[in-house]
Amino acid sequence: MKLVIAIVQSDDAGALSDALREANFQSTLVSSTGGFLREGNGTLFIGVEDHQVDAALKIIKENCTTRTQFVNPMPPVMEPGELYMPPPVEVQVGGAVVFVQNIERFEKF
Amino acid sequence: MKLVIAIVQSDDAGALSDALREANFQSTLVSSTGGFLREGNGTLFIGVEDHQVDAALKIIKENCTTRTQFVNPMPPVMEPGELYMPPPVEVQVGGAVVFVQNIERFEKF
Amino acid sequence: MKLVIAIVQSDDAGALSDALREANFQSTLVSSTGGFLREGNGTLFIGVEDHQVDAALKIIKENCTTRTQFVNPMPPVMEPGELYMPPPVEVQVGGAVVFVQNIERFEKF
Ligand SMILES: Nc1ncnc2c1ncn2[C@@H]1O[C@@H]2COP(=O)(O)O[C@H]3[C@@H](O)[C@H](n4cnc5c(N)ncnc54)O[C@@H]3COP(=O)(O)O[C@H]2[C@H]1O
Ligand SMILES: Nc1ncnc2c1ncn2[C@@H]1O[C@@H]2COP(=O)(O)O[C@H]3[C@@H](O)[C@H](n4cnc5c(N)ncnc54)O[C@@H]3COP(=O)(O)O[C@H]2[C@H]1O
Ligand SMILES: Nc1ncnc2c1ncn2[C@@H]1O[C@@H]2COP(=O)(O)O[C@H]3[C@@H](O)[C@H](n4cnc5c(N)ncnc54)O[C@@H]3COP(=O)(O)O[C@H]2[C@H]1O
Repeated sequence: MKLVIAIVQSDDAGALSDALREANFQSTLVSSTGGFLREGNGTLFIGVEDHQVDAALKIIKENCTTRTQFVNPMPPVMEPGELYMPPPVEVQVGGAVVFVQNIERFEKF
Repeated sequence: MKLVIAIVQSDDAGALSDALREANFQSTLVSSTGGFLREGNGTLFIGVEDHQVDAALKIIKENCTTRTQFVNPMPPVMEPGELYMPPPVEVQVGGAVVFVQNIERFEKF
Repeated sequence: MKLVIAIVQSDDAGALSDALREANFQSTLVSSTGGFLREGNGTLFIGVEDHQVDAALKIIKENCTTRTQFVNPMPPVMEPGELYMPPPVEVQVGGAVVFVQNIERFEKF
């Protein structure tokens, strides 16, 4: 058995939990904080059989890869009657950092 | 040294911490959420000497095994004067999922 | 790659995160509770290259070692006009418990 530890953005943690559940993977989510941005993120602990590690990593990749999103910046304050919609801005979101470790023994009580 | 990671129900986490302490095991509790039921549970990290793993697992088993409890369901809403107490219902509670991993190095500062 | 897990006092967790960041170590902080004192502490997960383990442990040691601090105890309640400042008292603070584990595989998505 292997322990897959995936550190993901808070926004992706729900979708990832769902996708893992649908593929019959069990997981446990812990709230965490990034050391650099000091923003909340999520750390998932996923115990999987040795032969399932690649399948679990594929699900993490599909649901959490760093991607570009277009967001509409707040329009600047204008004089009444003036209207200006700034163009959407590209930002990077998502991403996953994944550690795979060995589990020497597994028990269920 | 080994790291024992025990995922237990929130209600059992306190009793388990007490039992470990009485047996002179040190532990650290982290709040967590189950991937399936999305309910709060507890994840205990317990660093133990190699020869103490079985003793620690025995304490986890004694305090967290899945067991049947009888609970009184809410009585249905009745007409005034009528009284009906539904029979107690059997539910499953407790349970522990336990991973044992190797620790290559241990330091205390 | 190795996973360094450091359990430190809450007061030291911020300074330690800063010191790690300045040395270009990445880390993730999880809130936790000690099994004995039942007080809040912090558990840091730090993935480091094999050859950087000693450098990471040195930073943890410098920022979290158990040390003596002098604190001013609350002055006792006195009669009006009386003033008595008890001498400062020595208390132990800080400390770090550190586990180093192997990481078999590391991925970034
Ligand atoms: N080796 C490791 N051990 C333990 N946890 C690890 C780790 N590598 C990454 N993480 C965790 O994953 C989160 C995302 O990391 P990522 O490298 O994708 O994304 C990082 C990276 O792109 C950037 N970053 C981090 N440190 C940096 C630095 N010293 N200089 C420039 N950019 C940095 O800021 C993003 C957010 O970092 P943050 O620390 O808030 O959040 C991190 C941290 O919680
Ligand atoms: N796809 C599915 N279909 C039907 N029933 C399902 C299911 N997934 C889970 N369950 C049931 O729901 C219970 C609660 O799961 P949950 O994920 O909320 O809470 C879990 C989770 O937080 C953790 N856990 C269990 N196995 C794990 C693993 N392999 N990796 C990480 N965490 C695990 O331990 C808690 C208790 O697990 P336990 O197996 O005793 O009890 C499980 C299991 O009986
Ligand atoms: N049975 C006992 N009798 C007398 N004194 C006792 C004791 N158990 C603990 N202590 C003392 O209380 C301090 C706080 O323990 P606590 O469990 O709250 O907080 C602990 C716990 O969260 C964690 N920890 C220590 N050893 C651990 C282990 N083997 N596994 C998991 N977590 C551990 O590190 C924190 C600091 O530990 P540290 O050893 O520096 O400091 C410990 C120790 O000096």
